[in-house]
Amino acid sequence: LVQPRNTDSFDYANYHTLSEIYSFQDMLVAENPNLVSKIVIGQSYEGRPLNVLKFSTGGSNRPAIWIDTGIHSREWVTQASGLWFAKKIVTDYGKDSALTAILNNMDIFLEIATNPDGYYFTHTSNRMWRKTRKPNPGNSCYGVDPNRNWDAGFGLPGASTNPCSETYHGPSAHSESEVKSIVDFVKSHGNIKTFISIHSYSQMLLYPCGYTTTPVKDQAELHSLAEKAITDLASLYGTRYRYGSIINVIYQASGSTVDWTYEQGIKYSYTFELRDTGSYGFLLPAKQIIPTAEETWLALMALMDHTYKNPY
Amino acid sequence: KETFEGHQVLRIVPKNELQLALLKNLEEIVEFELDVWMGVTGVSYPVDVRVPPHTLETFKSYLDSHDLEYSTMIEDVQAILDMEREQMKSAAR
Repeated sequence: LVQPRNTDSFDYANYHTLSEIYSFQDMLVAENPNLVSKIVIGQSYEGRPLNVLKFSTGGSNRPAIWIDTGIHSREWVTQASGLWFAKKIVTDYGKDSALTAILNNMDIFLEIATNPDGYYFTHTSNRMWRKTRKPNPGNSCYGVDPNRNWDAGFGLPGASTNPCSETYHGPSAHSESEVKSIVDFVKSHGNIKTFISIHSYSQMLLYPCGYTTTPVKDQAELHSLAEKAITDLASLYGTRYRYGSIINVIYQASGSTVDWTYEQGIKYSYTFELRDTGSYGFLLPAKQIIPTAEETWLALMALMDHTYKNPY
Repeated sequence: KETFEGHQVLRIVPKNELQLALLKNLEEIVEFELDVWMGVTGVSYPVDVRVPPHTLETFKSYLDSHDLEYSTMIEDVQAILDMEREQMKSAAR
């Protein structure tokens, strides 16, 4: 096997194992020491590092943007898009005026393999695995849905109490180290202004709330920004997204990531469901990775640019 | 390694609120052993579920008996996974 020697020769148009993702992160840091650093925010249940790439041009505790991919491990196009985003940030910094302005004033944090145990398991044992890999005492089924494990409407309808379900919420809020590590990081940072959690598939851009139909106080702004983001996204390949609050556009979902981040005061909290070719669901062919990442990047830029221009 | 020979992904489209309510409870019907890939959203929006081969006929009968329209989105999940694996192997060479 031929290992890529640098991030230029990395194959962004294919899916990669967890160790390849870890190697990529180290290469990107080594190649861009003045822009990228790696932070380990915790460990997964099976002891894997929870790596976050920090893109920063300096300053101290600047307002920041958080992006995570792959919390549902089987949605491989999300981790693959995360790799592409990381390279895009270092490539465009200094060339793209909008991104350069953002990075001259804000930091970007990117967690590419948010559920590394699950991702490893999808490569080695079960491609359909979505949850974490922590055993559930007294039950033969493993894992918790890490997008139902947050302390926002935790345990309400819209998550399962059954450990064998794909939407099992877990024994308590933040019981999963993959979730708790982000919670601790967000709280200790204290200056995150945008939080974007990326899933696939079904082509949606969603904002809080998932556990209640009561609109959030920033609904009007979040809605119009979502419209702008999906319009930009569609400008590349015509991919059409639906957008709105989680409960109105999808279904009741309690304990979800962006409901918690919004309740922490992160106004621009969004979750993506990336493209669906209509044929394969989240088993998206590798040739779809780059188009998916490219179009999603336009929406990410819309969200990041709006945050930069509308400080709060 | 767990394989998925004969598993199908069915796309079901609810036509009314009654069918919508039926689909909302699908995951709780444990005997079908379903894996809901894309959950219930609303009338006319598709729901995708992976069904193992040993419950496929029973599940399809259930759908027919409730007049729930469906199509087969993926005939054999394992065939796609095999292609994906081959693609990764050849890309790594």
